[in-house]
Order: sequence, then structure tokens, then C-alpha cells
Amino acid sequence: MNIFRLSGDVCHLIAIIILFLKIWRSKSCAGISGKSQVLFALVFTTRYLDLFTSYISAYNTVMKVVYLLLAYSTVGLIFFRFRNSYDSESDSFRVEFLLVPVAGLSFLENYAFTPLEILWTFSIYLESVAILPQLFMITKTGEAESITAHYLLFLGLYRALYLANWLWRFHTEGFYDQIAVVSGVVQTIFYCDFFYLYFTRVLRGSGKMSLP
Amino acid sequence: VSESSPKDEL
Repeated sequence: MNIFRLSGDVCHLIAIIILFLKIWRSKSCAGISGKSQVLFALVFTTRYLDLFTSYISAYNTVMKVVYLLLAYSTVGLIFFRFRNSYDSESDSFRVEFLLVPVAGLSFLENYAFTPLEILWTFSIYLESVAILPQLFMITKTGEAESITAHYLLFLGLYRALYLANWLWRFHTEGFYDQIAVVSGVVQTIFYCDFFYLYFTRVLRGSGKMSLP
Repeated sequence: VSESSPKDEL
């Protein structure tokens, strides 16, 4: 555990909590892609199956359980409790275009051809593209509320900090997880355009982030 | 790399 990894995890947690509280307090999930949230719940589910097979640390177990609980609670708020506010019209990204290639790739490129390893690989690949329905929705509607932008900022920070963590681990331990690093770089690239918009519009402008 | 070893990262 190093400072980059710890702050990355904390940013990830903050992002998830920001989104949950935004929906909970406003009693609305307007502007939020339910599809991205379902994909994230699927990411956590397929990655954390090792909760049942291997114990790593109390920190590891607690964080996994918290991520899972928050992910499913958020999905519950969007599709059940506040489903009237769900904008399915704008959330029109075709997730099968992500799921099919990601599933195929996880069978082809993995560390071991076992069910747990393939599901873990699937979760890594899926996480790198899971935010696309949300970014697509923002592009389609042309704007995002600033709180949604803060959520995306913390998710992006989490990715960037994980990259720093991998650089640190490579230099100090010689540790290098190729699948995680390559997917992580791809995932971080998706946030770059958003980072630019965030700093030029949300911070300088008023409440909303409008796209050009 | 950790070949199907326990993954400590989240």
C-alpha cells in the first residue's frame, strides 16, 4: 500500500458517495446514466468474487463490500426508488457493443483460463469502458450538472492515482500487472477530454457544464 | 506478474 493507491481508493469512494448522495438528496437521477451504473455494479460483482476464495486484508475486504453495497444501492435508487426521474430516452448507449467485445477479449487475453480469472479480467476490461454510456449521455443532452461533473472528476482522479500507484510499484517492487495497467491507461484516456471541460467550464463557469 | 494469485488492488 502506498499513498497513490490509498488516495486512489479514497477518490473512488468519494465519487461513488457523491453520486449516491446526489440522487438521494435530490430524489432524482436526472442526467445520470443508469446503464453506466449497472455496468459498474457488474464490474464489482465479477471482480470481487475472490471475497469468497481468498482473504487479503481487513482493508481489502471492507472496501470491496462497501463498493458493492454502494453500487447496488445506486442502481436501486435509479431503477426502483426514483425510476420516474430516470431519463431512459437520453441513456441510449448500446451496452451490448461494450459487453460483447469485452467478454470476448477476456476469454482471449487473460492470466489463466479459469472461471475466476476470466471474470476478473472481464471486470478489468469492462471497467475501462463502463463510463462511456455516461459520457455519451452528457454529449447527447449537451450538459451536466456540476455535481455530476464532480462525480466524474473524482472517478478520473481515482484512475490517474492508480496509474501513479502502478509506476510507484513498478519502481519499488518490480510489480507489473499488464492487463490492469493497459486497461487502466485506456480508461484514463477517456477522462482526459472530460478533465479539460471540467477545468475550463465547471470551475470558471456557473453551475452547469455545457459542451461546445 | 501475479498469475492468478490473490489480487490486493481494488
